[in-house]
Amino acid sequence: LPVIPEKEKEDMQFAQKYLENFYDFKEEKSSLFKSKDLNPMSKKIQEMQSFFGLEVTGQLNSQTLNMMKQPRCGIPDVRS
Amino acid sequence: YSTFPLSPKWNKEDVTYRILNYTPDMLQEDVEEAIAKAFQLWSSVTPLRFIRLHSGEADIKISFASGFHGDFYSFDGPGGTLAHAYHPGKDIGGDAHFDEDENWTKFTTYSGFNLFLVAAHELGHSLGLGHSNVFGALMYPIYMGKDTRDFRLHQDDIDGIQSLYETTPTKPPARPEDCDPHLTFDAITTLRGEILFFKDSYVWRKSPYFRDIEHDTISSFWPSLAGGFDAAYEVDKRDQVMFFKDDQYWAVNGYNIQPGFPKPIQSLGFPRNVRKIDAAVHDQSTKKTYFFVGHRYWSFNENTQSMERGYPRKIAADFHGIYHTVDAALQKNGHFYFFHGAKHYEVDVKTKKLIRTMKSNSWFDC
Repeated sequence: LPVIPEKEKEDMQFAQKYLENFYDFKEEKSSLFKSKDLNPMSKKIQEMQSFFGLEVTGQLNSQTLNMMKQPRCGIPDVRS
Repeated sequence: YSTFPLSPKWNKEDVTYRILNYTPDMLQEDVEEAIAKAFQLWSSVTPLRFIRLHSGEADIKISFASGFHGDFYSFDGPGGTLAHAYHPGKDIGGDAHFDEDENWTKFTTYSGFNLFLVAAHELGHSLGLGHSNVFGALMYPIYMGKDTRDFRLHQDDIDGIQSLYETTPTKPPARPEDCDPHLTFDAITTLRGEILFFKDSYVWRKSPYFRDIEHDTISSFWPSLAGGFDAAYEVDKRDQVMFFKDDQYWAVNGYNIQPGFPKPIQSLGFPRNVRKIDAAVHDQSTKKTYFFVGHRYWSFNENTQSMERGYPRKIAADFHGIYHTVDAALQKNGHFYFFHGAKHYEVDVKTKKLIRTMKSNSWFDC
């Protein structure tokens, strides 16, 4: 299997933390049954992209990551 | 714009704030100015008034801290999260925390974060606003360094805050006419040779330097003081005027409110059951100040800054002929003037005897 490059792994961890802090993202235990829906992180990325007016892809692209790295207020943008 | 779940807000127009500590990145007066300007942005579009406290419990407490600082949201070192604030409520509610690991600046530079901009955003949260997804709005979550000269709120921020706080401030009562036969006063004091008569948010200024009575609002002299004083008096030796409202008092020197105020009236020696005073007058010759509460009065020694023993006493027992409560009091030309309703009583300072009774508006040559 291809190994995820270290940088990409770091970015994913950073994005996960960002979504936890500001988009009420909670990592769910993987289900035995495969969900038809998008994975929860992609859904949260979409939500974040939509809030900031970025292209909504659900993918952690450079534009999205760049936005996540901007200095910001610590209050969540979206709450449950 | 957005608001917090259940739209919490301050259910009053006078909101207090206190700066608990300072960042070493800036001069203290620059921090104070940035915070005051940030509050001014919001007060300019709402009926809210922000009153700074130097001690005690304030609604909005402002502090700088690094890393873990006693709440659930630790700061993260330079960059990333710059600050956070809590929605209106008790205790931590309304408080604003700034990450001390950032470089705070007075101006917008590449090497730091403009404290005014960040504070204005955080105070939006302290007042009940959540984040806006409108790019360019102050409540947009990302820091955008911009020129802060002549800074104005985005319409989205205005719409947001005005959805929480009525746009039309509660209409102040109209100023009574000078010669209104029913004219009464909340408080009266001398100030540097002039006499100031207070009623609601208005002040009548009678000066030996000009012939006519000048009409002003209290906020035009002291912007952070709300009207509706209970009492006022001048200690001419200290060039100080004291204003009383409910259970607090302020000392002012000219236009400046002195640091450390307001203080609770209990710090003057009043018992806890005294929640407000009706009137106060300072006797320049004895350096004593008389405080009137209901049908009794206290004597305060300005030299020793303590209440005199044997008080409170009945007003009528010492000031013969004064059987009423006192709305406002004044000392001028060797006389005390005690105001009650639309009348006032001229009393000799030494003998404490009633000389004559006049209409309150006689001070305005009516």
